[in-house]
Formats: sequence, C-alpha cells, structure tokens
Amino acid sequence: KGIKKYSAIDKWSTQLKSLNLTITNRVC
Amino acid sequence: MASSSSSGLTFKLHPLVILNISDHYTRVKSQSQPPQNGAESTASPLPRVLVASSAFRGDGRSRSSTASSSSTTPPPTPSTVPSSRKNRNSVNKKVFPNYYILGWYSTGSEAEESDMQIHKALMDINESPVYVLLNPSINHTQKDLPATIYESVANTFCSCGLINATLELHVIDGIPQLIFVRSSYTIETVEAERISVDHVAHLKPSDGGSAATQLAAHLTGIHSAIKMLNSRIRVLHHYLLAMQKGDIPCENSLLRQVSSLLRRLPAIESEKFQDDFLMEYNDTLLITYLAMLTNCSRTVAGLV
Amino acid sequence: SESDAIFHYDEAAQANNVLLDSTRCSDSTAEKVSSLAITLRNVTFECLRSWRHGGLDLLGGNVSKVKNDSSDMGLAEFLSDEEGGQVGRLENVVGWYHSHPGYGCWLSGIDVSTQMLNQQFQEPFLAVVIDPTRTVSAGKVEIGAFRTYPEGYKPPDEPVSEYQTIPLNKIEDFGVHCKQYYSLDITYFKSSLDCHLLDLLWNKYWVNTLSSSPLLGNKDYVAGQISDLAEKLEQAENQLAHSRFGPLIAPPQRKKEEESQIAKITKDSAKITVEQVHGLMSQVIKDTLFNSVRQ
Repeated sequence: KGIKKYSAIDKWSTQLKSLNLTITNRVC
Repeated sequence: MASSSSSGLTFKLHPLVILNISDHYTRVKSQSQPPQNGAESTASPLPRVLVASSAFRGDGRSRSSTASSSSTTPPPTPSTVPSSRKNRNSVNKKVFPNYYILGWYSTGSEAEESDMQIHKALMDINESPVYVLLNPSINHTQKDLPATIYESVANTFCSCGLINATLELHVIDGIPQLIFVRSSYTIETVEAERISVDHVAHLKPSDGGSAATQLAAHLTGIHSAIKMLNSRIRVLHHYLLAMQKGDIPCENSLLRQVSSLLRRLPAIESEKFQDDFLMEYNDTLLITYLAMLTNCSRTVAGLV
Repeated sequence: SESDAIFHYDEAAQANNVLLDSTRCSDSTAEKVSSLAITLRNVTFECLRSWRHGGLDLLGGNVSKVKNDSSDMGLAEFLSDEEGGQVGRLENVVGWYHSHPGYGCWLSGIDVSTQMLNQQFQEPFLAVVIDPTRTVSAGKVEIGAFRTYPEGYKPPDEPVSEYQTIPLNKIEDFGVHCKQYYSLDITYFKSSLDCHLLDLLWNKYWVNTLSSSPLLGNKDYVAGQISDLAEKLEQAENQLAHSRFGPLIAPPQRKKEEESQIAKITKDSAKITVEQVHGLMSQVIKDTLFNSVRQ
C-alpha cells in the first residue's frame, strides 16, 4: 500500500543526500 | 401524470448537463430576443429549446448523465428524431464506447403533450428514454434545482440532476397510454468537475498566484462548505427546539433520523483509521522536510 | 441583461473580428485577442469529462465533437465539420481545446504545428489546453490559452510569465517549442441562468467539497511527481559532479544554469509540498469536525 509513493520518497532522499555530498565536495 | 416513479432506478446528474442546457437555452433566447442596449427582455414568451440527445453511462441499476449534446434546435418532429439521433449515436459510440443515448432534454415548466410524441420516437433508439426538463425562469426564492427527470418504465435508470420522469403504461378510457412520471435524482460530481464548477461559480483566479493566494482560495472553499453545514445544523436545531416547545407538531420520523445521525458521530473511531490518518500526516511532514532540505541545498549551492 | 447579451451572435461583429485579426502583423497581438472570452465552463467540463481519453474538441462551433487522444493532421478534416450550423450554433469555430493530463498547460510540437496550420486558414483561432490531473491535485483549474507566432518569426525576449513544472520526459518537447507561441489572458462569462443554476448547484455539491480528500485521490500522480523530482535532482547532481572544479574554472553562464536548475527543482518540491499540506489541512479539519464529537 503506497509502495510507489514511498519508493519515490526514498529516491528523493537518496538523490538529495548525493547532491549534498557533491556540494560539500565543491566547498572543500 | 403519475406522482412519482416506482422503478427503483437511481439517477445521478452531472452539472455539465445542466449547464449545457442552460447554455443552449441562453443562445436560443439571445437570438430570438436580441438585447437592446442592456434593457431587459420584453415580456414575450421564452423560447423552448428541445434537444434530442443525451449521453449517459449505464452501470447496473444506476445511470449517470455525464454529458449532453445538441442535435436540433427547432423542435424536432417525431420523424426527424431517429435519423439525427442515429448519426449522433454512431459518433458518440466511437469516442465513448461506454456511453449511450439515454434520453433527451428540453426547457419549460411542465411536460407537454407534444413531448410524448418525441419521447415515443426516441424509444426506437432506447426502450425507455429519459426526459429531462429544465425550467429556465429565474426565481431567487427557490432552493431546489429547477429540473425534472422523467423516465420510462422499461429503462427506469436515469441519473440526471433534472427531474426524472418515468413513463408508465396506464389504461385510460380503455386505451393503454404512456404518461410521464417524475423520478428523483441526485447531483453527482467527480473531483475535477467539482473544482471547475466551483471555479466558474466563484470565478477564482486560474493562474498560480502566490502561495498565500492558493492557501486563501483553498481555505475559503472549505470555509464556505463548513458554513453551509453549520447553517443546515442550525435550521435542524431550531426546528427541534420548536418541536420541543410544542410550537410545531412532533415528527417522529425526523426525530429518528436525527437520533441515528447523532449516534453515528464520531464518524470514524477505529484504530485502523487512526493508523492511516497518522501515516498520511507523517508522510506529508516527511515531504515538507525533504522540500526544506532541497531548499537548503539550493541555498548552499548558490553560496558556493 | 448585459451578461446574456454576449451570447447574441452578431454576424457583422464576427466579421469585424476576423478582419481585425487578419491585419495583425508578426508581433504579439495578445492584447487584441485577449478579449476573446471563452466559456470556461464548457471547455473545462468537456476536457475533464474526457480526461482519461485525452479529449479534444472544438470551441465555439460544434458542441460535442470529440476525438480520442490525437492532435495530428487528421484534425484538419475534423475542423471542417459543418454540423455547428445544423444545431443552431451560429458562431464560427474559434479554436480547439485538448487536455494534457498531468503534464501541464503548454503546446507540444504537434500542437504547435496544428495551431500554426489552422491560424493560416481561419482567424481568429486559438488553442486551449487543460490539465485535469493537476486541477484535482492543486484544487484549482489548470488551463491555458495559446496562439502561435507566424513561422520564422523570432519573438522578442520576454520575461517568463509563470513557472510551471514540466516532467522530465516532456521537457525537451516543451523547450524546443516554447518560443513559438504565446499565452493569452482568459476571461470568463456566465449567463444569468448560469449564475442562478450555479448558486443552486452549490446547495448540492458543498457536501462534495467537504468530503473530498485530495491526499487520497491523487496518490499515483503525487508518486510520479516525486519520482520525477528525484530524477531531476540526479541530473542536477551529475552536472555539478562533472564540473568538479566548477567554482574555479566554470564560466558564469554555466554556474547560472546549474543554479537555475536547482532553483527549478526547489520550486517543484515546494509545489508538491504545498499541495500535500493543503490536503492534510482538509483531513485535519474533517477529523476535528466529525471525530471530536463525544456522546
């Protein structure tokens, strides 16, 4: 139930984490 | 005319049908009575619009009138109806295979004798066509929709918001005759339709606007609905108080209905509902949190 | 009354309309055509009624000719139908409308070529696009009216009117053709009978307003939006990652592009959040209204 939504949210959070890491690397 | 239908069919009408009839009527009226520098129309009789087409979706014992289309504006004669309807039917069938012609509509205050002729002509296409009648005279004191649905006995399903009339066979003076019988109906809307009806009714802005504008529009809609609910409850409350004082006679059926309604509250109190409700709540908070983090990432990226 | 006067078909005035638009030159004539008031009611309802089929119809001519899911050259035959006159609709065909379920109000490549072709042969003519899925999700009608510029015309740079979310799989089609058309202001009109009936209809459908659940009704669409957002984030992140030494050597324009991409993603996420929060508000209000009563 709601598996599509949760997998989409999971994808969003994963990509957000990856983006933040990339931005952090740019700062450093 | 018999008083009410006993067919047992349920009729549901979508607002689109009502507004299409209104549109058709207004166009015919404006052509027959051109506006004169904003002056009100004269007292000449309003034109009668007859439209021999309605597209409906059938589903078991329920019929939904979701759309209507015009075929002829001048009163169709019984002989012209079947051919024009067949043409429309074939077009509609290609586009909406689940829809079929359920009946026809007209404007006026009462069903007339001549309507029966057209109704019988349509029985070639549909065994029990539905006849929807809209009263175009504007009366601001009325609260109910000025629409009536008449149905026929063979096909007692009709979901038109208008008055439904059922056609029943009666023997009058030894001759079997068909007469119109009114049927009750309900207004049905899908979510998108409801939003657009609300939009047109209150002429809300369709462009994005700011978040504050969107929030205001959303809350205004809910506020209006709650206000309606509140006014209905007040009316009931005053009525019950009057009954209690003895000002009006006691109506046991109403008391039973009110009692049953009150006993249904709280509406949902199960653990499953609480779980689902809290899950939706937390999902929304999670999405808000992720959006905030995305915004923060944007700010940091811009800073970098 | 004045509101009903607009329904009166005046042949001379219609002829003037055509003349006015055929004399327009290649610059934007939005102010000339924005006075074409369209009946939102019919457009909205017809599109929303047929949204699962990607409905398509004519404006101002034939009332209910609908064709499934197509805006190709077959439309040219479709538009020449004369049935409008037979049903007593005296007005000329002034445009066409179709729906973009879930992907916003804009003109795709096919839509642009269809509109351009029709504008060559009949004027005034406009294209209306409606998005019933976003209508339900946002709680307001998503509609746009457009006209194309003449072929080969380069419009002056104008500020973007209003940002709208475009799914990743449609973004190329959107971007290639977005300069070939311009949007029109939409004004609405209602007859006196319409106003009266709409007031009476409110007495019936206010229940639906209170009972609607935007959170529950559009779950697939929301999941699709979030998934699309995640993909856009991935794209932005890849772009940033490839410009590892970005802060040092990237040209200013590229930096601006990267920033605007993330800014757009942020706007998309804000839009999703706002819609979810509105839905949650409705649920909380209903819970308070109906579940906090105690015997």
